[in-house]
Amino acid sequence: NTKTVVKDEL
Amino acid sequence: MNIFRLTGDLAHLLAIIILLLKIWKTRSCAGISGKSQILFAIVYTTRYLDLVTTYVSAYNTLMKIFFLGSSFATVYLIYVKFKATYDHNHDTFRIEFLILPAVILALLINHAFTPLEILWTFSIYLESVAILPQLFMVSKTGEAESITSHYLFALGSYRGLYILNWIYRYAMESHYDLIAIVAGIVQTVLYCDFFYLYITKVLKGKKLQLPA
Repeated sequence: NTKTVVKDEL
Repeated sequence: MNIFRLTGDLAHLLAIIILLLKIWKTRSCAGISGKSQILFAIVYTTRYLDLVTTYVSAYNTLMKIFFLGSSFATVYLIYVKFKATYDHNHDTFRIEFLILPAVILALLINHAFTPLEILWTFSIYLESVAILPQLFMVSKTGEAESITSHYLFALGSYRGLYILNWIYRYAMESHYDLIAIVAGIVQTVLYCDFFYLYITKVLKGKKLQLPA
């Protein structure tokens, strides 16, 4: 699994 | 927020407004794939579940609400209000062929095996191919009205601009999301053929007509 990133995009 | 992301979002917003206005003003959804619009409604619903769990900004919240509301409104206009004008004979793409692979891929390749994360990933995969029923419809009828072409151009530009945004963010913030990037590239590539026709025909005042 790749790293989890903050979902600040639409 | 950078200029690429902002213009990308605005192109997306513009695309949705063009489509809604076209349907509303002409009282017709001729040439529009209801199936693509159903897929977009599924995409926004599964992606924006975080509306109730995570607050990012007022901008983020308002845009999400707009995308959700407008996608359901579009589906309503096509399948209920202007149902008689819906060209279902030409809208024959089997959406289960897009939904099922997106589900399987989301279960296999994701950032974390949690319900919200898998639904988000599913929405990213599904969005990348959601326009296919519409492009299939255009290729089947061999033409598209200018307004439909403008809609497709704005919608295609949106993910293309997001790619520039991701390059910018990687350079400036070392921020990147491989799932979004790969799916976004696939999504943009699907429009390339259309972009070519749009620039060589529609912008020169001709109707978008495919060679027989």
